[in-house]
Amino acid sequence: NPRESIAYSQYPRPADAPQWNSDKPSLKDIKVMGYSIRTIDYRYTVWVGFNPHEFLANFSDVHAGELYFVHSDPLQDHNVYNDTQGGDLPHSLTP
Amino acid sequence: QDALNVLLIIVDDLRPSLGCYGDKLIRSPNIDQLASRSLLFQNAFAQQAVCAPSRVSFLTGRRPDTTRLYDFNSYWRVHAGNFSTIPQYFKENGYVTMSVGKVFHPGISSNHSDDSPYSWSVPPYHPSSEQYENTKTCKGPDGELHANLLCPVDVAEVPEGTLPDKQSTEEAIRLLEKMKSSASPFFLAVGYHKPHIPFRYPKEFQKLYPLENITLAPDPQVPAGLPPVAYNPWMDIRQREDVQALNLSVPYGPIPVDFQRKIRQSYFASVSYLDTQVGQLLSALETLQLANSTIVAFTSDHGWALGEHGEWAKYSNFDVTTRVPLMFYVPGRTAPLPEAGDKLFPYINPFDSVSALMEPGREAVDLVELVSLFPTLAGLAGLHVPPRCPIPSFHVQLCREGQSLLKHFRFQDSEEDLALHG
Repeated sequence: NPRESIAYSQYPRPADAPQWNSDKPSLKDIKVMGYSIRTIDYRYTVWVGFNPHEFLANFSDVHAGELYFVHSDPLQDHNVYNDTQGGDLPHSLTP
Repeated sequence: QDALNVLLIIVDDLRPSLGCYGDKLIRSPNIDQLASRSLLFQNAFAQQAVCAPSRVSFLTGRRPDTTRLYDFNSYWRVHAGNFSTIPQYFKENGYVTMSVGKVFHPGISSNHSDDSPYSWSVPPYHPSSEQYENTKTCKGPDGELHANLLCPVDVAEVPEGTLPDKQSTEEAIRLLEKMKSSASPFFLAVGYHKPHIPFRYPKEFQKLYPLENITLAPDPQVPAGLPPVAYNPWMDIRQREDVQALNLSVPYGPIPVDFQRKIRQSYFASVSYLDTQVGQLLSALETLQLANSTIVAFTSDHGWALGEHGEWAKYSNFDVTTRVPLMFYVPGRTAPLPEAGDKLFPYINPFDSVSALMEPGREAVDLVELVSLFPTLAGLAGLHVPPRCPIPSFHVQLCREGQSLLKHFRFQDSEEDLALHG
């Protein structure tokens, strides 16, 4: 069932705001990791605190989030993550 | 039954801007022709949208959190674990494995050796003209030579009178000729450099994309709700002389719209140039009577933003940077073997306006991942599919974190595929 297929991606960042090394941070400078879950219906991303020495992502330390629904927003221009905060995001969407 | 050969074509920074992915603007007849003989995955995604981490991930079959390569500065065998690679696995199964062009990312992440000797039976080939890629070989409006982002060239005038991907195609064909008489099966990986920046391509390809036909991205503004951490400030293209001259503000620009259209024009022209290289390679494979015994896999390491969300380059989690072309031609399975005298991969000139619209091949819409390349190629070649990795798997040399895609090669209309099912 295509609905069951999932693709995971990730991207590192050195800080919450864009800076000179945001595109290609060295390992030691990575402070945030963006983890994405994609399905046929949506892309859900959380940008979480990351410890480059322990290689540990802290999913309790969420810096930002993105949620786009493919059908209504195929180009991913309308982030509805914040609209869904406050607990009513389906539990199945959280990593 | 003789083992099937494998030709793995990896294209640097190629997003699915191709005719076979529905892009009506792009002239990519040779890749479209390959797609019409293949199983094409409509929704394939890279695990990280930047060269070395993506390549090490799919060539080892492990996710970046296992290779622990998020930048360019470590070699997984030293830094994370002694993980086997796809070519290494084929080599250990009796294949002659060869690398042409950019397969592993050069430098530390592949031990300054393209992971030789583990992965390759012979020293990897790198085109000599690659050394000029980022030098001042682009003729500017002032008639001087610059190191520009936009770099349509007269090939006769550039150093060595050739370009890296042309040399790679020649070398790959030379290796195919050598392997034709070999008793061993081969695994040949060909890594093309374009459309990676700089957009340095034979200038005649610009004619395929008159500037008046080039639109902006459908959503060229930075979205209001985009968290700043998610935005990629495209610092690499800003280093190029022609972009520097625009005096753009950091981090959001924007780039003047006429220059945005020129970037898009040159990316598309680079794609059509790349298509001719793939066309020559596949035509030679058939001329050497190897097309009936060779699996062809075609993909890229990640996509590229062409102005969407006010972004350029890769370096993000957006679909435009993570989604990649992925297709597999399997002789006699994704397409019937050709009748005597028929051809599967005749070269098609993208300048021929009459090149017929290509019949689409088989397609799969399920979301799949590049990390599935390892188990899928192993399975298609009839090798044992490596076991799934335990978590964690740093101590495990051979395993895979991606699903095998073999289930997608079972086509309703052909009972012989049940064999694959078995």
